[in-house]
Amino acid sequence: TVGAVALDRRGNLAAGTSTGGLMGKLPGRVGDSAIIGAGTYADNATCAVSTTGQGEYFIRGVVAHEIAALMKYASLSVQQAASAAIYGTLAGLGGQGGVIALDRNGQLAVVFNTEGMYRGYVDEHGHITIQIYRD
Amino acid sequence: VRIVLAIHGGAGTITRAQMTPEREQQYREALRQALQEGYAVLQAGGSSLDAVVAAIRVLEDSPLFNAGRGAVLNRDGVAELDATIMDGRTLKAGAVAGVQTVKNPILLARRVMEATPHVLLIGRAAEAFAQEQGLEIVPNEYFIVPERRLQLQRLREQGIGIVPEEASSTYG
Repeated sequence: TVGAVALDRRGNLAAGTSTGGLMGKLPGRVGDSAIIGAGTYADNATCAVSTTGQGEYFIRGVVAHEIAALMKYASLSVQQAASAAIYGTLAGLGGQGGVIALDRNGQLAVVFNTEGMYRGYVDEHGHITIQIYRD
Repeated sequence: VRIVLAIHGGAGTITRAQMTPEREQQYREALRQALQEGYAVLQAGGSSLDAVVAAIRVLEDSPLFNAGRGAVLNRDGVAELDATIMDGRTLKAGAVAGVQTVKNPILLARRVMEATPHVLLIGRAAEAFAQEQGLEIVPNEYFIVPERRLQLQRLREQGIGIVPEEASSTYG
């Protein structure tokens, strides 16, 4: 799975996700990447989210929307909300994966409960950071 | 300092012990290229939607990631692709699932969002819509790289279940 979240000069957030799903999946299986609120979500009032991992669990936990909901209704920061969704909801269901979530102030949360996740980000000055492993 | 664009590939059992320096460099270059393409859009005053699409297209075209070319295969050895996009300003969204011939599913998801009253199109109907919209169509073989064929073969040989509860590994 691949995904991206962005914040433009007008303060607008967007999120996108694209995937081939699970190796050896049953034909016709649809994962969270195609389900709004499960693997992808964006709302200028809260954050933009893209996820990767075991899609069935992200669907059951409605993980992407939960991050936005925790920010909206519980006033959590994007980092707190993303951590709660991955280490709480997703892990609680037995799922594994990760998330990138960007709020309207340009604060980024990168959370995963696996050994690694391919990831990177660029700041407003064009400085690029790329990471792969947990450390 | 504000972050303006972030991207991800798959999450899973990714450790230094499993990665050669050459392979790691390939991943880093692909991720860097995706960030540069997306950032260039934002720097030119483009929208966050355009930046997201620009970054994801790079990753879909790279054989390293499980999306577009390089996608994993279903039980029948076919690449079936899903993609979604969402606009935080309007809460509009577009998605496609189970497409097998659309080169860049993220472009199709965006057309669903912008050119239909719907959110999700699937399978053959989604592919017919892609043709109507003039998107690039490719044979399914375009998406399939030798490494994925081998992975599916190993999966079959090991008799590993395909539902998450039974799988010993995932591919994001």
